[in-house]
Amino acid sequence: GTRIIYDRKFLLECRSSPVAK
Amino acid sequence: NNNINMCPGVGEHPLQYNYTFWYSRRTPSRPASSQSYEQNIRQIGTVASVEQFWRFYSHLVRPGDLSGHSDFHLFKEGIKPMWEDESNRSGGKWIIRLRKGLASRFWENIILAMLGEQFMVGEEICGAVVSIRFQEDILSIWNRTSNDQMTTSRIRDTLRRVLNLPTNTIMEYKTHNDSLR
Repeated sequence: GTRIIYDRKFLLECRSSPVAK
Repeated sequence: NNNINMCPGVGEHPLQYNYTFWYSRRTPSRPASSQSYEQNIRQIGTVASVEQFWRFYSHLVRPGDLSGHSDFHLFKEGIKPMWEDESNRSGGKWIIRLRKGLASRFWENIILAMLGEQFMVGEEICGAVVSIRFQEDILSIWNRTSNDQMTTSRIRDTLRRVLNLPTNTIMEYKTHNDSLR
């Protein structure tokens, strides 16, 4: 099935903006 | 939180799998038998989304700041970070030995690659460990099937890429069976 893939850059962006996008 | 059924919060980015953090510390006087290992390791929290991961991780001590003989483990929920676990029994691990001072940065990079499903090996990844020792620190990533060479090679190549390891870094693959002997 589909896998949920995130790159490092995206994960780090989520850290600095905790509000959901 | 030790909740077994952690879910992503509203608007959060779900992870492919839930992951559980574990922590263990060995006092030098104690033997390293499997029983004392199980007694010394404890679950410290489970995360289901990117946001939950950062909230939890931000409150953890950085591994490089730990002293003595300590380990952080991040494993898929339901898999114990022990070779005896059914998911690990036929598996093995890539081991990377690091000189002091590098553990925190490399640990973060390895777990981000794991949470983000960068290894592209299906269900094969079980978890990752950072082991703080006196002379050096050790990173490892565990997979289910040690004799699947396509998978183990792919994990090694992804590690090289995401960690951007110094060229002289030695990577070693050990089956859990070998570790047991």
